[in-house]
Amino acid sequence: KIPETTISRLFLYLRKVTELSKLSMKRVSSAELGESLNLGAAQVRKDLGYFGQFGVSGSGYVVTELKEKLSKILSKHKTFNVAIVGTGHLGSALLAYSGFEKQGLNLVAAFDTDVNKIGKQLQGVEIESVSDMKDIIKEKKILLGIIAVPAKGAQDVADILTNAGVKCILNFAPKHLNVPEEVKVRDVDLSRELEMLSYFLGNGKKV
Amino acid sequence: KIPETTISRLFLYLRKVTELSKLSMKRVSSAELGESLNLGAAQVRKDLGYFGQFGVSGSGYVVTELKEKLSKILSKHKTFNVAIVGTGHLGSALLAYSGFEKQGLNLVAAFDTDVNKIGKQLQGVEIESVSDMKDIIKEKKILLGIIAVPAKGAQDVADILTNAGVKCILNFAPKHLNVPEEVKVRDVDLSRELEMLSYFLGNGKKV
Ligand SMILES: NC(=O)c1ccc[n+]([C@@H]2O[C@H](COP(=O)([O-])OP(=O)(O)OC[C@H]3O[C@@H](n4cnc5c(N)ncnc54)[C@H](O)[C@@H]3O)[C@@H](O)[C@H]2O)c1
Ligand SMILES: NC(=O)c1ccc[n+]([C@@H]2O[C@H](COP(=O)([O-])OP(=O)(O)OC[C@H]3O[C@@H](n4cnc5c(N)ncnc54)[C@H](O)[C@@H]3O)[C@@H](O)[C@H]2O)c1
Repeated sequence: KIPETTISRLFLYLRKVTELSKLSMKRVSSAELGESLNLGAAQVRKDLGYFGQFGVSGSGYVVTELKEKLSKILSKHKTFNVAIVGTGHLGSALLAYSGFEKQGLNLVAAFDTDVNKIGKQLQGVEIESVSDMKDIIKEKKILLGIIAVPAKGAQDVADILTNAGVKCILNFAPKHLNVPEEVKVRDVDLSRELEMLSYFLGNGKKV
Repeated sequence: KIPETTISRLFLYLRKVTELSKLSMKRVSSAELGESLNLGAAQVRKDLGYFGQFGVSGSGYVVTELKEKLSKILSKHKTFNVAIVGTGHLGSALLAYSGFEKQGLNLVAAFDTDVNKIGKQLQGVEIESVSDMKDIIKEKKILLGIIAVPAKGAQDVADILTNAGVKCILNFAPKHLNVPEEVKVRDVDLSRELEMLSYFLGNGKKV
């Protein structure tokens, strides 16, 4: 299994080689690739080594080849359909977030239980009823579900999403979700960040 | 220096002893405290050990005493004033978020550069001009600044906040901030979460 820190660094390497290819650089060594990111050459070789043979030792990597290989590994050429569940304060902010498109994630559906919201358009997406969610997720081949509902509704929503076939869940509700083994959940728990900050404010370095 | 993972666990211990004190439990051992959190007794003792002597070995901790000590360490009795900079989609969602109050964080000011927003009220807070930010931060003794502006404005905002005397910054903009050594920055980088998810969607476990 490839460590998540390695995957995160691959995105950094891809950004670097993309810049280099714009500057018409032909080759780059692992030391050069690492230097701008404060990493050693050995770490770069180890990270890339998880994905097979990349460069010829001694003469570095061919920039265009490395860029193409990394783009494939990081699914840069692929797009995936995404649904947001809960269109309140956070859900509507996320619908307006331009960061999804940059990662090839298309927001194609939004769901809510509030009859005053169902049928309305928000950032070009129609809000639909949660009772139709299972059918729409299958129809639109949605693989990623984003949960922006209160904690008490989060597990029910996760159950519908996983039964409908999503592979990943991005969860903003402060609640641990139980999902089948093959579904990946990423929690964004703002309350944990706030706990660290309030600890630091109360015990901060005396300056 | 106390590890952040220890601080995070202290909040979990505090939640547990708070539940126990509601059930009128008098004592709890480190093993009992750890068990419900899947932690060993040694880990619990080590975490609490950073903060001095808590219990009498052999007979566990006094629930009310432990609760009081942890509340003090975690600044649970203190409140801090907070400002939000940027009142667009994300900033206005954060103004509505009930999680701040639970951590003793009072949202007392909001700032923007958009003349159409300045002077309006949002969730009971008046949106003020960024040009008045330095004075208001000093006047209201604001110690935490939240950055919800586009990446290109984030460093300027951080400079004003740190010059005005904030001690912590919660940064939602996808940009690394340079701040003085004694100011603590927590980045919430959604694009990193999305990178991991798109990698997983493209390479997920074949089920
Ligand atoms: N507002 C923020 O900035 C923020 C920040 C971090 C985390 N969160 C978390 O995100 C979640 C949403 O917060 P919010 O501020 O947007 O709340 P909100 O009350 O503004 O919105 C919640 C929305 O979810 C809908 N809903 C409720 N139950 C549902 C269900 N079972 N299925 C589908 N829709 C349902 C509601 O009708 C509403 O539209 C909460 O769990 C909150 O803790 C919010
Ligand atoms: N929308 C989301 O759900 C979301 C999620 C994660 C991260 N972010 C990040 O949060 C930031 C804000 O996103 P948004 O969607 O709210 O954008 P937005 O355009 O809706 O809001 C930005 C607000 O900041 C104000 N602003 C711009 N420059 C400023 C400055 N120098 N000082 C004070 N105010 C300034 C604008 O007038 C506007 O009101 C961005 O960096 C974005 O990448 C947004």
